[in-house]
Amino acid sequence: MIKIKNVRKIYQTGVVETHALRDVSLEIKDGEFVVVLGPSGSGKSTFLNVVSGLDSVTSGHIIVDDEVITDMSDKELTNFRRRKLGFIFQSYNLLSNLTVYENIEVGKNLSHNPIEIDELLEKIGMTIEKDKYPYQLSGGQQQRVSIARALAKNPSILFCDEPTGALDETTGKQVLEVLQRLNKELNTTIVIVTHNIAIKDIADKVIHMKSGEIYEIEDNQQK
Amino acid sequence: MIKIKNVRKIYQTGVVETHALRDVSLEIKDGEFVVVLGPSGSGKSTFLNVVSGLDSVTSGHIIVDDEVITDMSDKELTNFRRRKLGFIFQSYNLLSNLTVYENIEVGKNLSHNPIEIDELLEKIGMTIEKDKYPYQLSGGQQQRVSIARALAKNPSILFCDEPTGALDETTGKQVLEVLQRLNKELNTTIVIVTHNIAIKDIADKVIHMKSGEIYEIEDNQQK
Ligand SMILES: Nc1ncnc2c1ncn2[C@@H]1O[C@H](COP(=O)(O)OP(=O)(O)OP(=O)(O)O)[C@@H](O)[C@H]1O
Ligand SMILES: Nc1ncnc2c1ncn2[C@@H]1O[C@H](COP(=O)(O)OP(=O)(O)OP(=O)(O)O)[C@@H](O)[C@H]1O
Ligand SMILES: [Mg+2]
Ligand SMILES: [Mg+2]
Repeated sequence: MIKIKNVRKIYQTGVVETHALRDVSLEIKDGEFVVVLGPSGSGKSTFLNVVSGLDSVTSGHIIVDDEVITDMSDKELTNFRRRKLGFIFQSYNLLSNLTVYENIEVGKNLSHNPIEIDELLEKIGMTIEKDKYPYQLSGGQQQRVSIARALAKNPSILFCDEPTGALDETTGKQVLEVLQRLNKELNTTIVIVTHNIAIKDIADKVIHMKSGEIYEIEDNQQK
Repeated sequence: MIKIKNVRKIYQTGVVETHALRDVSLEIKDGEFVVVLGPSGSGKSTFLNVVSGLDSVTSGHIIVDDEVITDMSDKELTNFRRRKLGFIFQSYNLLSNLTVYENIEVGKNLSHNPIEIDELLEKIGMTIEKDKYPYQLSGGQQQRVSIARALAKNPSILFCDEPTGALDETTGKQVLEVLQRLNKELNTTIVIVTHNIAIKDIADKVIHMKSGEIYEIEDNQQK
């Protein structure tokens, strides 16, 4: 269960004060497949970053699996994320001096219950490229490796920021099917920010954001 | 006019030989709006990079505005690109120590016939953020700045690699309208790699790629 209560996030840059999140409150149940939609700059990545403990809040509380992450120190947050959470970043964040295989292995080594690397390589269609380095991959290939690394960890909650942004329709669909099966078979909670409207059809809950606020929550109740 | 003749691009990585482009031939007329579609890894970015002189070919010839760019030295290529070409990269490539305004100004300063910065800031909806640095922007905002910088230069040929990948549908449409107007009003040649199928409707020519080859060219003849 993720509880978000009255969260505000304000960035100060010189004279400009950006209210990236304005009094956001929400609950996400275990095993839910949640999609976050909204225009560019509406606060989606910021929402994901504070809920997963990657960034601090200006005010408000966030409780994940009964732990108050807004009260944690940096060290406790790092430990918490390592134990429980998986991330697919909007900018991939691959390690440039590790091959495709080794990047995915990093994810696997962080898990008590990992998923086999060769199986994931096949699922993302990159078995042939496994010894390449990130700079030798296409944009979409880098994105797929970043997805496989997060999946290898087999986390209890997976946060994804635009995981299909660089992918064509077919490859994007394949990625979504993998995420859907993870959610159904392993009850992984999935929170996914996306512009891909096809994803909302498979979601339990669709959160619509605009100018730092949640202005609508659609409950699809797939479960 | 861009003439591409029998172009091959082979990457060698250890034992793996990747044929990123296999005997590609094509002509692009002045003022054409060309869209390149294809699955992840099919060679789209590679195609753009060799045609614009950012990368070398393994064999074949590329002639842009009567200049044989496959015969040019690095210095000549840099000069050629600076004079004639504009780029919107798949990974934005903004300068991290320059603000939004300054990043766009870099584009403007490279032109003999630039477009006004404030006008572009308004077109991309980022007037308020003009003094922010790239790390303070959302993914889609960074992409929009990278677009504005290329437009400020007002080049004769504009190469775009997935310019709307990080944008929601509405913002993406706004960007496409700006590109369309540039093409119609200033006769700018536009070559755009994208997964956004909506873009093909506004194209004069749609190039379909698969495994390093052009397997179909649709001629929409908007002109
Ligand atoms: N420097 C490199 N060394 C080795 N292989 C490379 C290199 N750059 C690209 N490739 C390979 O060339 C092929 C085509 O890559 P390219 O980036 O052109 O694809 P793309 O169509 O743009 O894909 P995407 O839609 O995912 O961006 C891929 O298989 C990629 O792994
Ligand atoms: N470090 C920062 N300093 C200042 N402003 C910031 C910072 N990070 C984000 N912002 C601002 O907060 C707002 C929300 O950003 P966020 O990245 O959450 O948007 P987003 O919904 O993910 O957008 P996109 O769809 O373009 O990725 C934007 O206006 C952005 O400029
Ligand atoms: Mg974002
Ligand atoms: Mg590409």
